[in-house]
Amino acid sequence: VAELRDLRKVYDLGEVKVEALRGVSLTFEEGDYVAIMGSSGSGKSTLLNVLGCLDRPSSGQYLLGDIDVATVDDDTLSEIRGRRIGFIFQSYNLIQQLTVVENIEVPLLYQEGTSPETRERCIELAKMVGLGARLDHRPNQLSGGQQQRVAIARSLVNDPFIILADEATGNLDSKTSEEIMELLARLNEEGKTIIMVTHEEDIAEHAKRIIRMKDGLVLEDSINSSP
Amino acid sequence: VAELRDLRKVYDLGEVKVEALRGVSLTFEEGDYVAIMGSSGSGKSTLLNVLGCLDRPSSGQYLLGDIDVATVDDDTLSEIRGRRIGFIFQSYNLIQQLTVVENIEVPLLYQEGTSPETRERCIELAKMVGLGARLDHRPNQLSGGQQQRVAIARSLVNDPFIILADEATGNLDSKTSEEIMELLARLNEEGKTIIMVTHEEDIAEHAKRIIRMKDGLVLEDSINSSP
Ligand SMILES: Nc1ncnc2c1ncn2[C@@H]1O[C@H](COP(=O)(O)OP(=O)(O)OP(=O)(O)O)[C@@H](O)[C@H]1O
Ligand SMILES: Nc1ncnc2c1ncn2[C@@H]1O[C@H](COP(=O)(O)OP(=O)(O)OP(=O)(O)O)[C@@H](O)[C@H]1O
Ligand SMILES: [Mg+2]
Ligand SMILES: [Mg+2]
Repeated sequence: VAELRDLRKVYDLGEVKVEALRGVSLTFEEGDYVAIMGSSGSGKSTLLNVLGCLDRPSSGQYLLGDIDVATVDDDTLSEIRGRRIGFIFQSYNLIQQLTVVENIEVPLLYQEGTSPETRERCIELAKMVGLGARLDHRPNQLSGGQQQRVAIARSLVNDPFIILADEATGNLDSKTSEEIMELLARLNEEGKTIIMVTHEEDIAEHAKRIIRMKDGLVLEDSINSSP
Repeated sequence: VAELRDLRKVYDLGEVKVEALRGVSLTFEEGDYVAIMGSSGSGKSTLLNVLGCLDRPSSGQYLLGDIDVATVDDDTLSEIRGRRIGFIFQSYNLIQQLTVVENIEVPLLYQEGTSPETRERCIELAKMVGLGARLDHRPNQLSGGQQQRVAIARSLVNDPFIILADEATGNLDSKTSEEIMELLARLNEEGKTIIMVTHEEDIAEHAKRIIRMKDGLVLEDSINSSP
């Protein structure tokens, strides 16, 4: 469902170039459940941003379905992203002026638009992540873990094929983390592809496959023998 | 060194009141090393904000040293905070327009001011958290874990008595987390009081005392028998 071929990403800051990805080749099948681990700065978020069509590679190919993402213009890329991909950002990226429900609705504004039915769906998603009593709160009135859960709910509103999660339980206690992991497991059983970045081994244990990165390269890519 | 007596914090949002702290009484001695755990939304960050003089309680007392924080005006509070407390925020609160070194310097601007010596100190702190190659980067050019490390370095620049850390390793891989935990252990041996919020048992294990919170109350407060 997604294939990266010798992918490279260089951030050019003038006098300094940062090689965030230095030749990554990976294939993801439909229904995969992958954990990506690696040290801070090893390129995990950059990899996820390329997979999520939020950033274009400096060189190499990214085939999503049978589309070579490099050949596609920005509007089409935006369309693909909105329809197929749900993204949980490492820093949530919530909109401060919008409430919990409105934040969850945001991806719909770019796609099908909103309606009483879609608003109901957003409320359901908020309840599913335990925020039923916080629907009208704004991000600065929420705890860190509550904000993270809004980001999780938002990533699901478009019923995406692929869910990209960057440290999605980094601010959640073990019980709430477990609830989120059960949710992801259910979504994977329904056929969704899940690619999550995590630094916690217990979280990675839920995945079927574990990829370890170091300095912009894939160090290891193996089946999880004990999920 | 710090004492909370029947502390309460209510967020009043008009029609809804959120009782974030519902009567917390705790005493912290100099040189304490405390981990605070509890579910998402249980009041941990709110407690830390009150301890860090970033927020005033709705009722109850907070005695810092022998000063009743409620009797003190905002400027004095600001002064106490700047001199004695180092804070690592759950969402870092870095300034986007400033570089790594400039961000670490920020607390000095409110206290002693900056100089070539203080700039050297900030560079040393950046190196200590592994960001020696990123001194002129801005936050949006850093990975999540790198941003977290800038926040950690900044919390130390005023050589504070008390370090308040809110999920300070939430975005760090295990090796980098270990390095930060060793740094905190050294600071504690030097006599600094460390109060850290964490949801990870392995991180809490480094502390000498573990406090567990639930729904705005302290559920448990015990010596860590296996640090
Ligand atoms: N500014 C605010 N206005 C209204 N409610 C707030 C505000 N800040 C926090 N709250 C609420 O107070 C409660 C406690 O929040 P707090 O941030 O202390 O939780 P926490 O234990 O740090 O959670 P987490 O582990 O998710 O970071 C939460 O239910 C939250 O929704
Ligand atoms: N916009 C940018 N400009 C310049 N350098 C960048 C930019 N974004 C990331 N980098 C650099 O690219 C490298 C990889 O960053 P990335 O965010 O992918 O790391 P990561 O593995 O997600 O780290 P973490 O675990 O700390 O979140 C880092 O060294 C970082 O400093
Ligand atoms: Mg990252
Ligand atoms: Mg918190």
